[in-house]
Amino acid sequence: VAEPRNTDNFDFSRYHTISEIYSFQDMLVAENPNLVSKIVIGQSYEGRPLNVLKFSTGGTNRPAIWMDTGIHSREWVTQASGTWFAKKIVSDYGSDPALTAILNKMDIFLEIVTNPDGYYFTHNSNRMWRKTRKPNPGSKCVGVDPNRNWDAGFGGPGASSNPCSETYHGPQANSEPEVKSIVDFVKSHGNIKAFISIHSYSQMLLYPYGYTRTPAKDKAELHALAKKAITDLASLYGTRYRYGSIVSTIYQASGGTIDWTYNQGIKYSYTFELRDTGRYGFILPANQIIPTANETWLALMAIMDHTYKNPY
Amino acid sequence: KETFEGHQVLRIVPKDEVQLSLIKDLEDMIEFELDFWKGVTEVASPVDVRVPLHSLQSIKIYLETQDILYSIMIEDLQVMLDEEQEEIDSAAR
Repeated sequence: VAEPRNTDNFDFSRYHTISEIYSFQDMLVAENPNLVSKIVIGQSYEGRPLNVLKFSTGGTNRPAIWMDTGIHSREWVTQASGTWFAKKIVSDYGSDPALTAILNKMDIFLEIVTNPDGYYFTHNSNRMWRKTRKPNPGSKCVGVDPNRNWDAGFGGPGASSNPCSETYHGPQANSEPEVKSIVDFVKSHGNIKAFISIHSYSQMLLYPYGYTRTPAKDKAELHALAKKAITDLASLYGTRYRYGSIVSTIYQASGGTIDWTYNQGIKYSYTFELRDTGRYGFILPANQIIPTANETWLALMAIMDHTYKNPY
Repeated sequence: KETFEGHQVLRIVPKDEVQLSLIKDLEDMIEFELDFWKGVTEVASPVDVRVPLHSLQSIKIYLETQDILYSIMIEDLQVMLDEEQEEIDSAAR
């Protein structure tokens, strides 16, 4: 197989295996030693490294923006978009004034394959796999929904206690190493100002809360920023997004990622649901990867720019 | 490798609260091995669910007898997955 020799000829318009994404990450680091580094924040249940790309122009423990893709492994357009985002950051730094200003003062952390065991499993065993791959003692069913395993309303309505369910919350909060590793990283870093977890599908931009109907104290600002972000997103191809709090826009979901990050004090906590609205679902054709990544980037820039201009 | 011949993804649109709870009841019918791609949210908001071949007839009868509107979003999931895999393989070659 003609492996790409550098990230300039990495084919972003197709889906890649976990080993291709991991070697892309290493190439990007090697090509940009003054901007990109790789941090391994832990290991998955099956022992795969949890790689986080750090984009930094210096400083110490600068205020930071976190993005993750692929926590639900079958949502392939998200890992593919995350790979494209990584290259976009490197390509635009120094040429795009807004991104350059952000990176001159803040760091960006990007975890592309947030659920590596699940992602490997989708390529080799079951394309429909969503959860982690840790066995559940006493059950024939494997895996926990990593977006129900966080310590925010954990185990409440909006998650299942049945290990065979796709929304099984797990035996206790942070039981999944893929989740615990992020929790530990966020706590040890202590200066993350925006946390964006990217899913698919259904074209929505969501903010806390999901486990309670109590409005987030920053609801007004989060709502206005979400509106600005989806307006920027739609400006490219007219892709229409809905937006709002998780519980009011989709359903009650407990133990969710951004509820926990918001409760940690990370005000700009958002979840994206990328394309599509329901023609292909999780089997989004590869020819939609680059358009999806491009339009999503406009929304991400809106959130990052707002975070940069509104320090707290 | 798990395959999905004959699996269909149905798009169900509940028209009122009664139908919403009837669809929600499906979530607990483990024997049908349903995979909700888009969960139950509110009236008129579509619910997408992957239905294995062995459950298709029962689910369609259940929906039709309750007069619940649905359409077929994906006729045969495995056909789409084969196309996706072919694309990955050919691009890699």
